[in-house]
Amino acid sequence: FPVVPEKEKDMQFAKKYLQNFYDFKEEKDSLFKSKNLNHMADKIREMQSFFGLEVTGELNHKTLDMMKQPRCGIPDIRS
Amino acid sequence: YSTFPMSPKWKKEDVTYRILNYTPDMLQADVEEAIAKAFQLWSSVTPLRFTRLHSGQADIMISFAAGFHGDFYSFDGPGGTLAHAYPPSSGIGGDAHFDEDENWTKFTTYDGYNLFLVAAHELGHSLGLGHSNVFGALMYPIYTARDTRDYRLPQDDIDGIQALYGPPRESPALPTTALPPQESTEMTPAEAPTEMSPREEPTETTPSKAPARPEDCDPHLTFDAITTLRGEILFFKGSYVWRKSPYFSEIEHDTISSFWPSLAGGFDAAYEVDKKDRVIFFKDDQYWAVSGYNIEPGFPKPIQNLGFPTSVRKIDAAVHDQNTKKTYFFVGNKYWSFNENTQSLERGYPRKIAADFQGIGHIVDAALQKNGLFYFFHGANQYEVDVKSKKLIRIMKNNSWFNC
Repeated sequence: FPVVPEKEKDMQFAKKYLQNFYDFKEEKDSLFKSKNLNHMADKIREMQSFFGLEVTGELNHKTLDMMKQPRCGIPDIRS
Repeated sequence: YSTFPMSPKWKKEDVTYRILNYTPDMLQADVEEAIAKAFQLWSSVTPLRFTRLHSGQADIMISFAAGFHGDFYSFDGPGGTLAHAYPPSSGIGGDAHFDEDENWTKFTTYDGYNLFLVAAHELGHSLGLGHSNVFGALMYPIYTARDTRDYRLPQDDIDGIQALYGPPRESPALPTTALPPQESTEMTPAEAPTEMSPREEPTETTPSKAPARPEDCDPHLTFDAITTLRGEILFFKGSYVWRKSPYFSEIEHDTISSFWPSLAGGFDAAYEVDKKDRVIFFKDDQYWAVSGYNIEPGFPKPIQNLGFPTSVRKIDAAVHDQNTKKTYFFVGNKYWSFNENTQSLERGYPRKIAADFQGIGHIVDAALQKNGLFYFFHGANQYEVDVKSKKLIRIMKNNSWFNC
């Protein structure tokens, strides 16, 4: 199979993290990919704010490191 | 802190829990101790009381599982998600699941997750707390290894849980409605004396033949001395020993001579220094040290060797605090503190028992430390005390340890 580039792998990991803990719902049938990316950026901001990180909406190293910490399986934010 | 939407909480103060299975990473006794200690964190700051069930449906069912385990939130292998728990409600509500793919430990090393810390967090969810974004709070979502020996609940968590259940009751937390007898040997308020009264001399007759061993569940059962020994608890009366082991549910009945043939019965006090694998027995003005079945050479010794004045002719009770490494000796209505490291009595003693152990009046027949709490036995009752918060938690019959 083609090797998934690191960036893409991190993006997948982050997406799953935000789904699990920040109620991120990806709109599968959305025609506008950018809409999902904006929605995901909002959720990244929410997570950065919860952990007191700089709120950028970007999946930077610090944010990714925080996502990889061992943790409890209960969401931080829930609908 | 946060709670779940609609702030679900238990609508009662007596909450039950059951450990459904164990992780192979730890001794069962260590798992039970970690869970019990985790519950104590929450009961010490609320009116809640937790009773462990060994069968049937409990409010909080605790289990270890890997991957998919029957709910919609499968675990993810080592790392990542360590555990999860459900807010209070019926069915799966309150239940706590721990990922068996993690390495569970009772220590705070870095190659495993401390079960007490994770359990304390998850039980916060079982009681209705959500996550906190205060770094250092117990309910912070990310696992942070820390020293658990003298772990105190951070203020944010106390604020959160008391927002749901309020602070602990002033008086000893006695059940407002007695649990069915098989579930609890706690006394109803009518029975429970509020304080220890001066020693009621047991009206024991001097039988012509050796006294028979009292029944385990005799409500008037009193003890001469109690000690832990390598994870077990030994209860002494006359020449008899009741042996409670975390490995067997039944209470074993022995005699002192079956363990230490050269020791006569009728101990006054006993305590274990776990780090030295050493138990000290007191009888009148002498004491013995044993390690397992072996009596150390050179014993018995006079108790004045420990620094007691000659006015002290016997010790009523003794208990070693595994956290502070101090041993408390109880004589009449006073007590001494003994530093096991320096092997000397501490300055500023003796002090009045009642001054430092809330709700404990005069004579202490026997004393025990288990799961961080102290148990002071007097007559047919025992007084459970949290020495850190100096709080009398509850009063029970002596034989609550015997599954009565």
